[in-house]
Order: sequence, then structure tokens, then C-alpha cells
Amino acid sequence: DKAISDKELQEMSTEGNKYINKEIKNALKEVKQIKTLIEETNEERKTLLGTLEEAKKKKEDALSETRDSEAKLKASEGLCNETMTALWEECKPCLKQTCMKFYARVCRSGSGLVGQQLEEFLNQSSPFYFWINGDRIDSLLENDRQQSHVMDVMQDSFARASSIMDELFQDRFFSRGPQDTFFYSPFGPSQRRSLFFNPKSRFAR
Amino acid sequence: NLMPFPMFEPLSFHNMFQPFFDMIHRAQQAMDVHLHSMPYHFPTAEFPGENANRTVCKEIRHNSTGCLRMKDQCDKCREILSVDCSTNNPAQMQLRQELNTSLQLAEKFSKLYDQLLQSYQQKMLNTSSLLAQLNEQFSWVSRLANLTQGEGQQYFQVTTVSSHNSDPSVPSGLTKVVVNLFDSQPITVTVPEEVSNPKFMETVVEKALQKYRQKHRE
Repeated sequence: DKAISDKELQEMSTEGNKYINKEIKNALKEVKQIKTLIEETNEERKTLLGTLEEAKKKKEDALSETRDSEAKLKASEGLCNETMTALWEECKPCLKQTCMKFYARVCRSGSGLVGQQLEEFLNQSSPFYFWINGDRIDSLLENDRQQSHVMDVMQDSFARASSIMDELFQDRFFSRGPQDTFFYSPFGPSQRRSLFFNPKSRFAR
Repeated sequence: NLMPFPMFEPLSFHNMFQPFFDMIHRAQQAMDVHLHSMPYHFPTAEFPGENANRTVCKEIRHNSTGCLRMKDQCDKCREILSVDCSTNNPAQMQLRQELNTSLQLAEKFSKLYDQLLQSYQQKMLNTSSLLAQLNEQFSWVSRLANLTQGEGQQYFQVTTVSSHNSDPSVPSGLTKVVVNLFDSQPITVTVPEEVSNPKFMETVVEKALQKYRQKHRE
């Protein structure tokens, strides 16, 4: 096992550098492939956004009709008040008991405060609200509010990420084919900044 | 040549990659910050009961309206729902019918919207994870940006090669190689090939790069 000379070590280093260059080029090719995947996902996202907008329109139309009918019905509130109030007084204790049982069994947290709050809520509620399914309307409106909020948050996040990605992918590095990365020697000697790739010009735009 | 006009110098590694790295990182952060902190619970297909219960519990705690969902379990409450006021005002019954129809429709579209919103969120998460992958794929390359600015540097230098014959601590049949790679401390790799094997340097570089990437991931 003869000793390895300095010259041989240098030759090995040169050989090793070639492999490293190859690895870097492979990494760059893979980066471009991921970029393609990101673009495909984005296309799917855009299609989905269209479907979401249609669904939103239908939902809002139905909600608006619900609110209209609710308002018209409220105008005639009081027509069967006596019957409803009598039934309501009998409904309340059962509802309270059923609800407290459910809460203790399913929600698994202190029910003392909830009981008091429920008592107040039932006493303040009107049977008419109950009769027109006011709870379902409220729940729907609350859902609508939350859905809008979630959508806004997602759109906002995506808009920010997207503007950065657009800027990034507009770069000529990404607009060339993967095979074009082979021209590039990562360990080129130049230290001078290029006008084309100067990050400042991109940020300014 | 990347440059279209000869008047411009070729690009340096730093110019080319450092902005990419920063941008990918910023894009990924912009996506992730809110996506993972949304308080809204989408109804899930797998555990619909659990999800509905969670919503009811939340509504009970919030303002007790969740309790009204249990009206079907009390006779007197059900009776209220079937009170017929049409003798006093026929239009009221018609209005109530319309309200129930539009309410059902709105609930159906709200559920559909939830499902679509969930798919949309999934697409966003997919993009975010691709950005994370891009970051992962790119970061080790872009890390080199700062290391390639000086003139005449050696990025890969083999310093020692030893086998069992020259160093008994090296197991028989293996070759130990110490290399300097970029800015790292000397990296020692042990490979099964002998120096004369044409695959020798490729194996050494692969292992050295693996160690380098792993170290920077950590």
C-alpha cells in the first residue's frame, strides 16, 4: 500500500470537484421540477377558486332569501303568541335538562356556569325565535362569517406568497429548460454583480 | 453562456442563488403563518359526529344557542314547531314554508362551501409543502453562496487517504478519506472501494456531501 503523493491527492480533489458540480446541477434540475409541480398545484387551486366563488354566490343567495323571509315573518310576530308562550314554558325545563345532560356527558367541562347562562338565555328567548328556527339561522350566519374570515386569511397568505413566487419564477433561471442548467459552472471566477440578477432591481420592481 | 450580451460579466454564485433562497423562505413563511393558526374547524367526513358535538359544545359555552338543537328531544318543544297560525294569517304559513326551504338550501350550500374551502386549504398546504421541499432542495446549494466569493478557493480538497495497511485502525477492505468541503471542518468518510476503483471518488464525494447536508440540516 504505497503512500499517496500530493499530486495524486490533487488529482483526486479535481475529480471530486467534478462530481460536486454534477450534484449541484442535479439539485438545480430538481428545483425546476418542483417549480413545475408548484405551478400545476396553482392551476388546480385556480380552478377550485372558481368553483368556490360559484358556491359562495349560491350560498349567499339562499342566505339572503332566508333573511328576507325571516324579516317578513317577524313583521307578523304575535299572531299565535299565546299558544306558543304556553308551550314554551313547558318546553324550557325539558330543554334545559336535556342540554345539561348532553353537556356533562359530551363536553366534559364545568357545567355550573353553563347552567346559569342557559337559564338566562331560555328566559330571554322568545318562542317565536324558536318557531322560525332562529337558532339555525344564527348558526348559519355565524358559519358564513367564519368562512369569509378563513377565506380572507387564506387569500391574503396566498397573495403574499404568490407575489414572491411570481417574482422568483419570472427569473430567467426558471424560465429556461432543465437541460440549460448544464451550461453553468457553479464555481465561476467572477465576483461582479450582474445587472440582470441584482436582487435590488427585483425588489424595487 | 447564460449572459446574452458579452459586455456583462458571467454571474457569480452568490448573485444567482442568494436571492432565490431568501425569496423561497419568505414565500413559505407567508403561506405557513396563517394556515397553521386558523381557529376554524372544518367539519370532517371521518368523524362527523365528533365534529358536530364539538360545535354544539362550543355554541353552548358561547351563548347557549347549541341547546336549541336538542328541541326534538322534548315533546312540548316539538309542538311549538308545529303550531299552525294559518287561521290568523294564511300568509304567515306560506312565509314560514319559504323560510324553511331557503334555510335548508342555505345550510346545504354552506356545507358544500365548507367542503370546497377545505379542499382549497389542502391545495394551499400542498403548495406550502412544495415550497418547503424547494427550500430543502435549495438551501444546501444556496448556502454555498457565501463561500464562493473569494478567489482561488478550494471547495473540495482531499487531505488524507488511508487503508488498513497504512493505518491499522481502518477496518480491512475499507478506505478512510479525510476531505475539506466548502467551509466545513475536515469530513472523514469510510468507503468500501479502493483508490484504484473508478467509482472511488464518486463514492467519497457522495458520502462527504451527505454529511455536509446533514450537518447543515441539523
